[in-house]
Amino acid sequence: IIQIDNLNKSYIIGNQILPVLKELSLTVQKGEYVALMGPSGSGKSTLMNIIGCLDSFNTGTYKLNQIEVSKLNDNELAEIRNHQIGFIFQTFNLLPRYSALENVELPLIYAGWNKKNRRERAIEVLKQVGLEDRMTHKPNELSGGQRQRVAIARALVNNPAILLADEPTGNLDSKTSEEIMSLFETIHQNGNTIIIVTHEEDIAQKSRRIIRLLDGKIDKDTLI
Amino acid sequence: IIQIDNLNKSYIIGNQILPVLKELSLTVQKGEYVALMGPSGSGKSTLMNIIGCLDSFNTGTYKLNQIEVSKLNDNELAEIRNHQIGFIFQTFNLLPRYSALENVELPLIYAGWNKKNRRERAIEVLKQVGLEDRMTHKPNELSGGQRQRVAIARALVNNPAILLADEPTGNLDSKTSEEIMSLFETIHQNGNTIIIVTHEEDIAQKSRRIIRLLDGKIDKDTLI
Ligand SMILES: Nc1ncnc2c1ncn2[C@@H]1O[C@H](COP(=O)(O)OP(=O)(O)OP(=O)(O)O)[C@@H](O)[C@H]1O
Ligand SMILES: Nc1ncnc2c1ncn2[C@@H]1O[C@H](COP(=O)(O)OP(=O)(O)OP(=O)(O)O)[C@@H](O)[C@H]1O
Ligand SMILES: [Mg+2]
Ligand SMILES: [Mg+2]
Repeated sequence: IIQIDNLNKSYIIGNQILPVLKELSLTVQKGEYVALMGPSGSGKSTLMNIIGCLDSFNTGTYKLNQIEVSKLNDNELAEIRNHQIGFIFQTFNLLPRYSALENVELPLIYAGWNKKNRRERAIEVLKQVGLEDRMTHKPNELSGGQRQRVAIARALVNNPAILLADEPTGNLDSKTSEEIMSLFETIHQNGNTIIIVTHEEDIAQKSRRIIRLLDGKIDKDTLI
Repeated sequence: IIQIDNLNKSYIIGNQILPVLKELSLTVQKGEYVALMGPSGSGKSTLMNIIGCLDSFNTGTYKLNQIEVSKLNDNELAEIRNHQIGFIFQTFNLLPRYSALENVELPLIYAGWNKKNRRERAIEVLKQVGLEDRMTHKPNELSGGQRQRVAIARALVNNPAILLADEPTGNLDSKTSEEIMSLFETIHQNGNTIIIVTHEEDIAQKSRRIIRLLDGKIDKDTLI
């Protein structure tokens, strides 16, 4: 479902070029459950943003469902992001002026759901992440772990074929983390593809394959 | 150094009152190293913000160095925050238009350091957190764990008597986490007081006392 070959991604900072992903190649099959690990700054979020069609790359190829992503226009990319991919950002990226419920409904508005079904579905996932009594709170009226769970609920609400989760349990206590991980396991059992960035070994052990990045390249790739 | 008695803190949401900290009492001696744990939403960040003189409370007393904090005016509170307390926020709160170096220098500007000494000291702490080759990057040009480390460096830069760290390793890989924790150990050995919020047991085990919050009250308080 994801085929990346010889990918290079650099940033320009000041007048220098900073290579971040270097000749990276990666294949992920439909329905796989992959953990992506590596030191802080090694390129995990950069790779996730490229996979999630949120960022471009410099050279190499990235085929999503056999379609070359760099050849798609903005509308086509937005379409993929809205319908095929659920993204949990490392920094949550919630809309500050909207409640938890409204934030979670947003992908369903893009997907064209009617108001009643949207509300029901959003409430259902907010219950799954334990936030039913915080639905009306805005992000600044929520704790760190509650905001993280709103971001999780928003990514799950339209049952995406591909779930990309960038450190989804970083702000959660162990009990809440376990609840989220069993939610992910259910999603995996339903045939969806999951890539989760984590720096916690016991979270990574819940996946089926661990890929370790080091300095912009794949250092290890192990089935569990 | 920190004496809290029968503290109550509530938020107003819509037209309802939501109690968050309930008749909370806590004593921390000078030089102690305390870990604060508890479920997501139990009130840890709220308590940290009150201890750090960033937020008010409704009833009860809070004495910092035997001074009743609720009787201080804004200038006096700012003075305490600038000179006595270093705060690492759960959401980092970096200034987006300034580089890592400029963000870390900021407390020294408030403390009246001259330009040369400020720059040297800021670079020294940025080295301690492993960011010397990212000093000129702005926050949006840094990874999640790099931003977290800028927030850590900024809190340490004027060697505060009290270090308040709200989930300081949430975005860090285990190697980088260990480096930060041994930095904290050195600060503790130097006689400073540390309160660290964490949801990771092995991080909490590095402190000398673990306080567990549950639903806005202290549930357990154990010396290690
Ligand atoms: N401005 C606010 N208005 C209303 N409720 C709030 C506000 N800020 C926080 N809360 C609520 O107060 C409770 C405690 O929040 P707090 O941020 O202290 O939790 P926490 O223990 O730090 O959680 P976490 O581990 O998720 O960071 C939460 O249930 C949250 O929804
Ligand atoms: N806009 C940018 N301009 C310049 N450099 C950048 C930019 N964004 C990221 N970087 C650099 O790219 C590298 C990889 O960043 P990335 O966010 O992918 O790391 P990461 O593996 O997710 O780290 P973490 O575990 O800390 O979240 C980092 O060294 C960072 O400083
Ligand atoms: Mg990252
Ligand atoms: Mg918190």
